[in-house]
Formats: sequence, structure tokens, C-alpha cells
Amino acid sequence: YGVTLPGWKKNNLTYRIVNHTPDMSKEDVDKAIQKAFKVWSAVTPLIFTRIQEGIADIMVAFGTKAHGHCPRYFDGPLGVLAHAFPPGSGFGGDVHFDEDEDWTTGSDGFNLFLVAAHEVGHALGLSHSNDQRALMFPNYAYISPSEFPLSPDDISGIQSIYGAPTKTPGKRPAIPTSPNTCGSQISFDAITTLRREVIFLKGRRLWRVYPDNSEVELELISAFWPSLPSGIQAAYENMKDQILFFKGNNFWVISGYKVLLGYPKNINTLGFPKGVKKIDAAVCNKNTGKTDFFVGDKYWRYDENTQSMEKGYPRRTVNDFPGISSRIDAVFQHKGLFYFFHGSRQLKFDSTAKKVLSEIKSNSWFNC
Amino acid sequence: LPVHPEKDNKEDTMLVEDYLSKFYTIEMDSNQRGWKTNAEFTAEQLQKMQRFFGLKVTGKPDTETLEMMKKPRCGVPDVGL
Repeated sequence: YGVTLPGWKKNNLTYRIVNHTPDMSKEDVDKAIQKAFKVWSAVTPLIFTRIQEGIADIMVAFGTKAHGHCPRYFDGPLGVLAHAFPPGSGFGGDVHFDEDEDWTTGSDGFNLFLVAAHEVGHALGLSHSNDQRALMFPNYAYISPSEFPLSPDDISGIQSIYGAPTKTPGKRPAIPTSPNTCGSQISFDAITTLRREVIFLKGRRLWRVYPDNSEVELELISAFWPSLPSGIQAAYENMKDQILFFKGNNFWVISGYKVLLGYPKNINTLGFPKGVKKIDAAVCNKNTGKTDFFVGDKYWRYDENTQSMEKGYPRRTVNDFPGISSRIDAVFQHKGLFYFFHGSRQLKFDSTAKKVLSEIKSNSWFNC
Repeated sequence: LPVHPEKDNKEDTMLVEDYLSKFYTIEMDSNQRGWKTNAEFTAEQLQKMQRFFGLKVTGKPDTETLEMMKKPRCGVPDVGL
């Protein structure tokens, strides 16, 4: 991380939203900006209060090209999305957004909350970080707004200026740094084995579980594979000590820490028809060398030896996997049995006996 | 003689110059800049940018560097604050 000192000399700061973008409702703009400030108040003693009139410490405004007396200008769509100024009087602490961008609350266009949280970081005294996982990395990167966007690097940076939040229990929300794996509603985007480990993926994060000695490690996906996106939808380990990750109609092949050259590729190179847009779950049966891809209520079977999809597929999953009737989030094989995950539940399935042996909570692997 | 395509890519040159002037130029007086030619100065800034983004530090506007420069980003400079 980098800092531009000095920071603000007070903990109570005001902000004012001078104007709104027509791209979003006023309410959504207000909510996005408020949430952006909350990101930083969750990890520092800072308290932000919105004012409607007059000069606030942090003035938030939308403008295009040369705007007002601002010494910097915007460049039309794309390119520069926003900028902000370090703490101080005048322009100090102010945040400007390029109105020529398409501002949204989702993943299309540019997510106002994520950009605002980054710019507020500047307004509080942070400069850019060269850690690609940091919110203060200069390039825009979409992550689900439901995830807490600060990386450890961001938190160290801002706390180096303002310190940690004051210890008044009940007044400050706990720092939501990772989904609570022991929460009753935990679900997973994808699960794969990797040699003797099982890797659970959700959003930007992954848990490495060592079933034999109950160890669990939490990491960011980008810590291992920086070029992989968050929100992986399916993953499996093939017979060549490689993992395949799927998102939308793209897939990547990983060997160790390396993403093999030429990836991502389109899933139709595996033999899926054009109509298949994404993969829900995948697992390679180590006994047969065949990989099952689950999409909705159907599945395809892929022969890893001949590198081709088997004929006669797709078939209805429930016909060949009795009891596995709903859509699957994730599946993996462990000691010959298959574990099918749907939301907060998982079904233990014996492919030889062709029956569900038991239903367990999805977080049973985490020694909760 | 065949024209070297890279040299002929005015757009990329403008992109590089605009990017470096926006995000990697520290206001310095001419003494500090010394006798560096424009090209040397640009190469030095490019290396700084490539180092910041974890790219191969070539001092040249290679494809990877140009791709990084085209990504939407924040308008605050990466250096010099």
C-alpha cells in the first residue's frame, strides 16, 4: 500500500453528494456512496456524516471532461473513471466521478460502490497499491458487492494512518473479511480435489481443506492464480494432476501455480453444444477416467483418455444418480464416494450402489 | 525499405505518452531531468510503470504493457503523490 500524508486530523468527517448521475436512481447513488464510506469506517475509528448543504470535508460530484476548477480532466467513456484528492482543504478530500461512464449497481458498466470505495480510500490518504488483490490497485476490477472489498493490504494501509476501530462493542459491525464457513447457510460456488486436498471456492476466496488432519486454510483465489476471475462456477481435478476451472463459457487449465498457455478456452472445444452457456459442477471419476459435467438437471460424460465427449449425452442426472434431483452447485469425489452440494446441503452418493447414503450439511468438512 | 509496424503505430505512441504523462510523471525541474533524451526519459517511466504492475520490465511499449494501459482505471497518478 502507499499513503499520502498527513491524513485527516479528526475522526469525524462530513461528506456531501453535490449532484447525481442520471444512470442510477438518486437513492441507489446515495446508498452506493454511503456503503463506500462504511467500508472504511468498519476498519478505522473514522465516522462519516452526510450533510446536504455547504462545504463538507469530502465533496462528491459527477462531471465530464474539464469540470469546474478541478485541475484534472476526464476523458469520455472508459479510460479514467474517477479521481480524488488527498486530505486537505479546498479540493482536498474531494471525489469526482466521470459522468461519461455507465454507472451501475451491478457488474455491467462500472459499479459505483466499488469505484467510490476506491476513491474514498484516496480521500482518506491512501495512494495506489501494486497489490492486484487490493481495492487500492489502480485498475477497475469487478467483485460481487456482497463481498467485503478490502484486502489485508488495504486494511494495513488505512490503519497505518488512523489506527484500528475503537473498541466499543456493539457499536461497530465486525469486519466481514470472509464468509463464515460455519454459518448454517454457507454454500459453495465450486469444489475440487487437488491431490490430497479438497478446495472449496466461493466468490474471490478459496478454502484448502486437508480431510485427513482437519486443517483449513483461507486464501484469495488470486493469491494462487492472479489471472483467474472470482466467482468460479465449476472445477475438477483431471487424471494429469491438473485442475480445470469453469466460469460462463470459459475454462482454464491449471498445472501447479501456472495457468496453461492458450487459456481461457471456450467450453465448446470440449464438445458442448452452443446452447450450453455455463457449467454448474464437474467431477472426474478417478476409477473410470470419465468426467461428468452437470448442467441444470442433465449431465454430460467426457472421456479423459480419448479427450472427447461420450455419445448419448446429455442424460437426465436423476436417472443415473438416483436421489440427485435438484440442480448441483458443486461435486467432488473422496475415497470413492461422491459428494453433491446444493446450497447448504450435501448428498453422499455411492456410485456403485447407485444410491444416496446420507444427507449432511455443506460445511461438514470445516470442523464447525 | 519495409516500414517497421511498431514504429508506425501512432495511436500506441499517443496512448503511451498520455498514460505516462497522467500517471507516471513527477513534476521535476529541468535540472533534475538532466541530459536525458525524450526516449530515455520515456523508457525510464515505462520501466517504472511495468514494475508497478508486475509486468516484464522492458522499458518498451510491448503488447502486455499496452493492454494494461487500455484498462479502465482511477485517474489518480500511481507515483509522485
